[in-house]
Amino acid sequence: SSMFVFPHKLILKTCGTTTLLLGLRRLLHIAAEHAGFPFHNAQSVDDIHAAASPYRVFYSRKNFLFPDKQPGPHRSWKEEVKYLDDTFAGGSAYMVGKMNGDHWYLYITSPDVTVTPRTLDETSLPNSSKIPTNTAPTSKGGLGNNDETLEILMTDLDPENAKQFYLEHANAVASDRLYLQAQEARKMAIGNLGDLSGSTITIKTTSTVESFSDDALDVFDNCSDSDLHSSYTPVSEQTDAECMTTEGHALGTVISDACGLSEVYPTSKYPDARIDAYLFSPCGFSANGIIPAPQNQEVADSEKSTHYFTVHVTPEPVCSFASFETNVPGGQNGRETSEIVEHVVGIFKPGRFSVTLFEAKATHGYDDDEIPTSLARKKRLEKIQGYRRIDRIVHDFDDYELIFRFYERE
Amino acid sequence: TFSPSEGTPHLTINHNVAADLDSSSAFEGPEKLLEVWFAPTPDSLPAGAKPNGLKAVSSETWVSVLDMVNCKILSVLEAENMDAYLLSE
Repeated sequence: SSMFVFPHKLILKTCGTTTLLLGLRRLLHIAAEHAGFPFHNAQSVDDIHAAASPYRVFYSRKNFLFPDKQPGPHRSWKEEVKYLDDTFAGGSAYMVGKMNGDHWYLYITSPDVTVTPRTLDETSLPNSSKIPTNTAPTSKGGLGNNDETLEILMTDLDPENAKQFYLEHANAVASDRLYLQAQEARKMAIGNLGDLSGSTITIKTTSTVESFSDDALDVFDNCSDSDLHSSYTPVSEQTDAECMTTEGHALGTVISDACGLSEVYPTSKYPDARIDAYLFSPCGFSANGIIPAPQNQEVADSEKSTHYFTVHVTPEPVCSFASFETNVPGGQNGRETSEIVEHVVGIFKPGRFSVTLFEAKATHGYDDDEIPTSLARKKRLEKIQGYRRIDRIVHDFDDYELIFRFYERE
Repeated sequence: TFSPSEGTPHLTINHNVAADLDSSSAFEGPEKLLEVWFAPTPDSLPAGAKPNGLKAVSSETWVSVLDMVNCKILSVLEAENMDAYLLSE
């Protein structure tokens, strides 16, 4: 699961049997109490019922795979919509895609709807009078100039690719990486010194993976090649002083590199990008990536914001699933959306996947009657190598456009 | 020598949670996604809001929301305009 906190919005994406919507009213209260956002349903912010009025709310999910295992309001879309309708007035709920196949749900409020924040305690609801939401117009016409979100939801992952996200496999990869690093260091040392006897090899490196490796590499001093191949020490077995990270984070970083995730937004194009990844035990993987605005490049003001991507993987064959989500704008000076989709799909090789592209109309910069300049860019998404596009559904909202595509392996 | 720029995000790990996490009994699956916006852009926060908006809220405060959701913080990647929380489950 992941959470992204911006000055003006919060994104919370949670997996499994989490009860995401149960945290919603607490979130609205915190926004009022700790961030100072306006509230209208209480006399004082000290009132625990005080809830900030949102500008806009999105809630979405893939169709339910195991609804009986879900607690709270998450057993059905109907219950989730009821929970949201009880909280916000004027929301709209949609189902996108095949009813009898993979589909996607969306609940959305618009800036000009009324909102009904209710109490934190459902057993003692106060009068739920309609409260106007925060609709203050802005100089930018109400929307960010560059708001688009791409989400890829993948099921039926290729079993061989899914193996990468098991602890056992990750340990082997980490061990092999250390072995190769040590061998490379030896070659360099031999080249420089001609004789290794009695010397100590120290490698100063840059990324989290290699930082993790620094301590472990000391193990390689004066070892034979045969010793090297089995000398990886799990972080969990190191002393506290040696632990610069946790094993889950260290192996998460190893797997990010090994599976190709680190190259989705390569540092050659996104120099300050950074990934925080975690490999769960015995399996499962989560990663967040931050792509800061370039510091020393001439970019438009609309580009000067920090973007994110996030990945979650459940590799077990019975319920294999992976998701990728990003708000890094496609095209411009970075990678095209179609390139991103092909790269991500190549990592997991799913049997089926959906792609949703949610884009503010201000982003693509054309009116409904004009020929969109980004059409060619979008058309590239129609053909993903090795897959047949089954559905393409467009929803035209007031200020957003949603394109849902569904693909199956050929 | 590695010289990160000022824009490079900073990582903080919650060792109390992340070091001994076991997902053996966890049921995973498709996620639920919630976005709550309080303003259209970071530079159009309403009157009364703190200059940093939601970024002014400490991670300790968010824990009370995440407790209700059944998630725990594994680590936080902090950047100038965004904090990225990696969560359990």
